[in-house]
This record gives sequence, C-alpha cells and structure tokens, in this order.
Amino acid sequence: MPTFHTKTIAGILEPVAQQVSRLVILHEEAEDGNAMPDLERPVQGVSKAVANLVKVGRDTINSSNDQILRQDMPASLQRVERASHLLEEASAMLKIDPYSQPARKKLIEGSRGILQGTSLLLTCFDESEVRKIIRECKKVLDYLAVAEVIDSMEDLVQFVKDLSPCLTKVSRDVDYREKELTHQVHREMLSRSLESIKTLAPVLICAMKIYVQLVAQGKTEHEAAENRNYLVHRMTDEINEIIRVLQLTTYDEDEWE
Amino acid sequence: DASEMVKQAKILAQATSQLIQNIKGQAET
Repeated sequence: MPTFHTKTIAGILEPVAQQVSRLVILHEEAEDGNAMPDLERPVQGVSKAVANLVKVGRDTINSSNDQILRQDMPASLQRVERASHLLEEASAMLKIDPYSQPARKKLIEGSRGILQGTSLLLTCFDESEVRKIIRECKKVLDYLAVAEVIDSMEDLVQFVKDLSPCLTKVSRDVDYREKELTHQVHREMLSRSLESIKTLAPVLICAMKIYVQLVAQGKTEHEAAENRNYLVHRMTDEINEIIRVLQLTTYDEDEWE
Repeated sequence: DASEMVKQAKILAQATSQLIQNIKGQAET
C-alpha cells in the first residue's frame, strides 16, 4: 500500500487504497467469479464525484499563478476522468454479460486509476501549498540578508516591522505543516528548526540593537557586528533547513535507504 | 480552494469505496 505524505491525504485515500488492494486479491483468487450485480448506481456515484472533483481542479488551475501546478495538475485530472470512463464501460459491459472478465479487469483498473489520479491531484495541490510556505521562507531570507547593513535605530525599527509579520507567518505555516506530515523524522526536523528560529529571532534583534547603539556612540562595534552576523547566519541556516525539509518526500527517504 | 478540493476528493473516495463494496459483496459470496 502506498505511503501518503500528509495526514489529510492519508485520511482520504488510505481506506480506498486498502479496498483496492483487497479487490485485486479477490479478483486473483476467484478468477472464474460469480455473476456481478448491477453496478450502474455506484458507478454513477463515482462519475458524479469525479465530475465535481474535476470542476474544482480546473477552477484551481485557472485561478492559480503557480506555473508548476498549472503544468502538473491537468494530467491528474485526466487520470481520474479516464478511470471514471473505464468504470462506466465496465458497468455497461456487465449489464450485457455479468460474468465478463474484461469488464472485471476494467473495474480493477478503474478503481486503481481513481486512487492513483486522486492521489496525484492531492499531492500536486499539496506541493503547491508547500511552495507558498517556501516563498514566505525566502522573504525571511531576503530580510536577513539586509540585517548586516542596518546601522541606525530608524532602519532597525523598520527592519523589525518588516521581518515580524513574515516570521510570524512562516512560524504558523511551518507549525501547521509539521503537524500535517505523516513522516516522523521530517516532523522532528521541522520542529527543531522552528524552535531554533523562535529562540534566535529576539536574540538577533537584541544584537542588532547593541550594534546600532555602539555605532551611534562612535564606539568600537567589531565584536557586536560579529555576534550579529553569527546570529544572521544561524537563522539563515535554519530557514534553509526548513526549505529543504519541506521539499522532502518519503521517496527521498527510501532512496537514502 | 483547499477545503473544497479536499471535500470533493473525500466524496470521490467514499463513492469509490461504496462501488468496491458492491463489487466485493458479490465476489465474496
């Protein structure tokens, strides 16, 4: 059975994945089979649900400015649509011959296709959501990059005003994401980096303030600058680590093994 | 939006489960 990357996706697809697996086993065990019941109504239920999902998918594509999503999502929609057609064909064939083997194969292929297509669709959407978090992380990196040129209290106040909402958003989004992941190691990595950032941020502001005050007093600021730069680099490393972990999938882990 | 996509995917998953139960119900008899 496939491993799903987030709890939301797992919650939706794991029960179906188990049923599809069981269906395949049943099909293999009872190749001769009994007569199939009329599947018109449940197949219609699937077709209707596919049509609704495809509509939401198309709306998402049309309203998104994420080029990768716009490029990747149509294939997953086509996958579920093809699967839905296979199920409709199977249902029609079984009406004529309830023992039809090609129809049974289409049922299995169609059920698998629904599972795979929906998984692709949700994963594609999920990856787009991750890219949104990464964009916020990169904004924080951009702000951190200017920390070393701030030498007045006025600029420092502006710096804090700019950085704070961005950092709050990253913190909230990464915290939510961490709770969403099914992969325990990835969760721990995100949690660790996030905690470091929360600790480092006020220390950095304090270090920048000390530097600015020393500059204003015309005193030697070399050590204060070094301390500030060290904190900037620590925070930059942690944000980069978050970006890296956000992009990890369970497949990456398998490859390491 | 995200919640609508998740909602529709959930409905499809349930419809697919329902279909498979119909198929299995027959296969297991």
